[in-house]
Amino acid sequence: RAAQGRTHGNLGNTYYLLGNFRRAVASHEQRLLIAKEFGDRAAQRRAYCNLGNAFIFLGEFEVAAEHYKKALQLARQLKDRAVEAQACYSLGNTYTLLHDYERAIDYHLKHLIIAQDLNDRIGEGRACWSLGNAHTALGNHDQAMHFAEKHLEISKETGDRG
Amino acid sequence: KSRMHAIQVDSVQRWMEDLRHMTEVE
Repeated sequence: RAAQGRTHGNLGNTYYLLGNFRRAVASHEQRLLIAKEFGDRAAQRRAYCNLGNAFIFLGEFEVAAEHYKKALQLARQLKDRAVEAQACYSLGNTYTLLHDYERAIDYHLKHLIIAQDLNDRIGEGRACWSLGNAHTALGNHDQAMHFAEKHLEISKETGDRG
Repeated sequence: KSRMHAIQVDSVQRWMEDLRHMTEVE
């Protein structure tokens, strides 16, 4: 049964990479079911994240957000700060796709704080870029400028010419 | 698909480009 779980996960990932997002979802849902049977929270977290990603490419952003929230909850339970940051970043981007910029800012700030705690300058730069864009969308030009300047500073430091 | 074409935020576009090749491996 455990091997079946891993196989569903591998199939889900393969369908995803092939661009077959409906089949990816079906496989990852099976993977999730088996992970729940075993009480395997790390595997549940992976399945929720993979499901969220697949729903993004299906254009079902609300459903993606619900899955990323489950992944975030599990990341916190597992006390894995890096994957917690990743879930926050995914939620920030998903709420941007939903044009809910206030929520997007909330999650991008959570991502920024963890990136700073973990001394992840690339993550911090991405958070600032995202926050600058969300504030621009809301017409908060002073805040947008603040984050654009931080993004520029970090990009110079990390050698990101783009 | 029309929703996908409406994406204009460059940081989100970049995230999606990366996401397309990202999987949580078993």
